[in-house]
Amino acid sequence: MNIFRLFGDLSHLLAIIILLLKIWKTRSCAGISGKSQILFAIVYTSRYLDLMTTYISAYNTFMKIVFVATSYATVFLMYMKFKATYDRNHDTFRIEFLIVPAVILALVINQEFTVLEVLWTFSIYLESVAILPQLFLVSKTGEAESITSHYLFALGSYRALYLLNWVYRYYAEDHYDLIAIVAGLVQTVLYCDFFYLYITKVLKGKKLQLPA
Amino acid sequence: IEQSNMHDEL
Repeated sequence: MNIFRLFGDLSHLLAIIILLLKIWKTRSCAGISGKSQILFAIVYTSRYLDLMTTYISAYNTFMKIVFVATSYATVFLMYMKFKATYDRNHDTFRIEFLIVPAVILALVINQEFTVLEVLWTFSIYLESVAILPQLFLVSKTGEAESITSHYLFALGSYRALYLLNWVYRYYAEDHYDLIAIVAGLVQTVLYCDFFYLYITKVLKGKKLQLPA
Repeated sequence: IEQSNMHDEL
C-alpha cells in the first residue's frame, strides 16, 4: 500500500458516499445516470469474485464488500425507491455498446485465459468507460448540480491517483500491470474535459454549465 | 521488472 493508492481508494469511497447522500438527502436521482451505476455494479461484481477465494488483507476485503454493496444500493435507490425522479429520457446511452467490446477485448487481450482473470480484465476495461453514460447525460442536460460535479471530481480523481500509484509501484516495487495502466489512462483522460470545467467553474462557485 | 499476476488492488 502507498499514499497514492490509499488516497485513491478514499477518493473513490468519498465519491460513492457523496452520491448516496445526494440521492438520499434530496430524495432524487435527477442528473445521475442509472446506466453508469449499473455498469459500476457489473464492474465490482465481476472484479471482486475473488472475495471468496483469495484473502489479501482486512482492508482489501472490507473495501470490496463496501464497493459491491453500495453500487447495488445505488442502483436499487435509482430504479426502485426514487424511480419517479430518474431522468429516463436523457439517460439514453446504449450500454451494450460498452459491455460487448469490453467482453470481446477481455477474451482477446488478457494475462491468463481463466474465468477469474478474464472477468477481472473485463471489469478493468468496462470500468474505464463506465462513466460515459454519466458524462453523456451531463452533456445532454447541459449542466450538473454542484453535488454531482463533486461526485464526478472525486470519482475521476480516484483513478488519476491510481496512475501515480502505478508509477510508484513500478519504481519502488518493480511491479506493473499493463492492462490496468492502459485502461486507467483511458478512464482518466475521459474526465479531462470535466476536470477543466470543474476547476475553472465549480471551484469558483459557478454552476457546471457545458457549452451547449 | 515483472508483470504482476496477483491483483492486490481494488
